[in-house]
Amino acid sequence: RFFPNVSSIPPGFVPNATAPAWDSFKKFAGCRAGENFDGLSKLKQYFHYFGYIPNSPSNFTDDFDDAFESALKTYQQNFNLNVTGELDQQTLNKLVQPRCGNADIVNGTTTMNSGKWMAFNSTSLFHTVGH
Amino acid sequence: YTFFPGNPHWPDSKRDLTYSFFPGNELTEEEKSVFARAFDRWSTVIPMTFTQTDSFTTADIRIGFFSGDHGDGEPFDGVLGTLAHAFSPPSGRLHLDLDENWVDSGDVSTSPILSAVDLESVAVHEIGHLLGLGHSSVEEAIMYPSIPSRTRKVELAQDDIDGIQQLYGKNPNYNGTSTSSIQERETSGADYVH
Repeated sequence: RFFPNVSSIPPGFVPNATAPAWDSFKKFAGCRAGENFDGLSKLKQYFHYFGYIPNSPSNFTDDFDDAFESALKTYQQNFNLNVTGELDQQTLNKLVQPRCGNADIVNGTTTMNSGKWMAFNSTSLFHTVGH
Repeated sequence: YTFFPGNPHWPDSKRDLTYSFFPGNELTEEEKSVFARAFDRWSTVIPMTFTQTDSFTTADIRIGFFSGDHGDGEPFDGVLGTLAHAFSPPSGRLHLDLDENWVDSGDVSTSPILSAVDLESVAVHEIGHLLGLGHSSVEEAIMYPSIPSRTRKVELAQDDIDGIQQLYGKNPNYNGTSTSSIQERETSGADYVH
């Protein structure tokens, strides 16, 4: 599927109609913690693939659990989204975008924004003195 | 910018790298030239060169288009989704999803194909991985993980340049200004907005 030049593509040309990967995630709009949503395990697998859920159980459940919420917040932080912990429209729009297959978080150490946040919170960058 | 764990990078003895294309893909010269331009964007800012070779097995960097499960444990997923992946130094493996609708040249934003993906944009990003960069949260950066379809982003941002120069130092010929002159020269006639 190589197109040597955009101008060479005839108007109205439609390649083999295949639903883009991750399009099904759009149905999760409005999902909130503590609830169960059919197919949410696919989104957990997505987060696991890109390093946001480090431990892989044999089967992900469809529960919007704490691990998923934590992964979602880290993702929102990394992509400069509002950190709501909810599957809001802005987050879903980003999740379904095509992307590089390399993980954002590798072995918990390569972490984009969230790593800076963790460093900020876990090291003694600031010292306080009581007066 | 970020690095892979342990900051892997090409050793000092490897500053002139070779790259080759998987013969089974039978890429045209025009398709190969997209990668030459992508490599140029990085070699402009760091003291490294990239030269194409016909010997796929001995090349430092091996580029191939593959579909679905292609044997490295990271299967591709068809149209859109994951577009490509690359391994950290000194692996040199760059894999792209054969099922994408890759556009080699022209203004991809005007493509009638909604799932069209600009090949050079993805190539520049993946080369960043081959050189040792991880993903960045800076949205303007090449190393930002996602790119919408029908979007062209090929110019290194300051975040990319800072990261790669931390690994390899600065190209003595690099004057510290934007690399946009490359893009303007190579896309003359196109109407890109940055």
